[in-house]
Amino acid sequence: MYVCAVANQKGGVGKTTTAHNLGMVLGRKKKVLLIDLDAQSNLTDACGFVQSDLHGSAYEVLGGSKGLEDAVLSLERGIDLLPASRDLAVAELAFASKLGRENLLKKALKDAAYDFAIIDCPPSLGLLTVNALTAADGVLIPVQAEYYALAGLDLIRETMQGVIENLNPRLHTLGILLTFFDGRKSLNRDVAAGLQDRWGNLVFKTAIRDNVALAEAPSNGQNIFDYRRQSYGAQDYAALAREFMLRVRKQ
Amino acid sequence: MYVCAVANQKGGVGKTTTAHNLGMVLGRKKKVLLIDLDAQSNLTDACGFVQSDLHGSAYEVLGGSKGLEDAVLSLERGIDLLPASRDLAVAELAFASKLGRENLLKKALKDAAYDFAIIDCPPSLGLLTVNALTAADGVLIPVQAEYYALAGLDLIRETMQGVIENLNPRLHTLGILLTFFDGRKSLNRDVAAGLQDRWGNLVFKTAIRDNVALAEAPSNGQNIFDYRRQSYGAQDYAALAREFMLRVRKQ
Ligand SMILES: Nc1ncnc2c1ncn2[C@@H]1O[C@H](COP(=O)(O)OP(=O)(O)OP(=O)(O)O)[C@@H](O)[C@H]1O
Ligand SMILES: Nc1ncnc2c1ncn2[C@@H]1O[C@H](COP(=O)(O)OP(=O)(O)OP(=O)(O)O)[C@@H](O)[C@H]1O
Ligand SMILES: [Mg+2]
Ligand SMILES: [Mg+2]
Repeated sequence: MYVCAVANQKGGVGKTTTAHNLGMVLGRKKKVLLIDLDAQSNLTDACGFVQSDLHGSAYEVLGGSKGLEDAVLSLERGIDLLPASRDLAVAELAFASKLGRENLLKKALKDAAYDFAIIDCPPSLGLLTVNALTAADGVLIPVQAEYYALAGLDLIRETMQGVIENLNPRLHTLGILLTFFDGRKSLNRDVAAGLQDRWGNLVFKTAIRDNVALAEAPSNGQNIFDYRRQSYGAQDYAALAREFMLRVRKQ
Repeated sequence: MYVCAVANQKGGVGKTTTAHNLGMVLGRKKKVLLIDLDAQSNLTDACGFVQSDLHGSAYEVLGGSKGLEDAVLSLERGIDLLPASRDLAVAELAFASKLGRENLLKKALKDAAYDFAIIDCPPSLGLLTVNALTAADGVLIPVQAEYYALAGLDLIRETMQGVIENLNPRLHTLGILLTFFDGRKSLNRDVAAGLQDRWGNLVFKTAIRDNVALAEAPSNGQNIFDYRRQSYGAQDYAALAREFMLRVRKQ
């Protein structure tokens, strides 16, 4: 199973939108587990679930009081979701004194029988994101090409370095994904050029363009392919999935 | 001193852009303290500071090892900044067992002699945001008129309720601020209408329009008024400041 953490402490850069739509494309041919690690439960919502559908969440699974199989919800043909709950908001303190508190997710995934696990992280570098980085093979970092992007990337790479040295030596950056990209905006072009200079081949060739269909799809309870198959959003996430598969195979 | 927390656990909704530009307008006639409570330090960056300029940060002030006056940096005519540092990323755990751990900011602001303190919160409902809500008179909640907005508002209001009952009975919502508003997008219009129905007068009449100048200003190290005084972004934040003052006087 290849475990991919979708992470960036900067808010609103498209982590959830990426985890959701990339997961749906991969799920066409592979067995995929989506994991919502954010107390906001945006991914859980986007997948069409409400709190009353849940019989367990990532909180109980990390805490060890429920097994993965008992908490996952089935979305469709080969795609499961480990949903979030509001309890995750207190996970940092609740699990602070647990032995191996950064290893809880990795332990929970030990016997999981999927081809891919895609983890949607909250916008923070706290215990939940560290659990994702400790369980992961690779990290996909969505980045909005605006002012705070470069400093934000340095910060998450610094955290990854700490995880590599202390918890998970095999962790690597699978790729940096430009999101909300609008080629007509000089700000986007300039920041993207800066990212390319600095990070070179780590940057995916695919950029996800600014496309309102991506923001509308969840209000329809749909992923982008069911909502508007011909949109730029659908094209871009399909292209990302192909590039993702190539990079995973190279690992 | 009126203390205003700019808060919303949803990422990328314009908290930092609002704290920065609202603070600059208020600072023309009043003494303002800007507080960066986010380990990402976006507000500190936007104000033109780098880590080597710091002689203390919100981390030491909350921790009690430095006084407010020793850590603040002067921006200009009557505007000070209490900068953030990366240490804030571990504040939740570091301060977990401190007596009155939610009261640290309120204590630090006890003798502060400003007209306004504007607190930029990180995208989370953890200990730092709870400190802001405990120290605050009012909360300004920026909201992007997209799918996750309504559920996100319920979540922060729920947290505020807990703070009101247990820590700070005088806390109120000063207002809900629509950000990134684009009247041509039906998604924005529909969600804004839903917010208006649900929250009525709490929603500011002023909406901050989607305006690339707001995203470009920090890359120039400037606030929106110095960067592009005639832009929609500058007009909207000036209008917000007027409405903010009216609401504060009514309290
Ligand atoms: N390429 C895009 N074009 C247009 N809208 C988008 C795009 N990607 C995401 N969105 C919308 O932008 C908003 C933020 O995206 P999203 O919630 O996926 O970011 P996030 O990084 O998960 O945020 P958070 O940090 O709060 O978890 C959402 O309303 C989403 O529907
Ligand atoms: N009205 C606007 N129009 C266009 N761009 C904007 C607007 N407001 C903010 N931005 C830009 O959008 C991005 C996100 O805004 P900002 O960083 O202020 O949000 P935030 O809520 O503080 O994010 P975080 O949750 O990460 O703290 C920034 O690059 C900012 O410059
Ligand atoms: Mg998200
Ligand atoms: Mg911010």
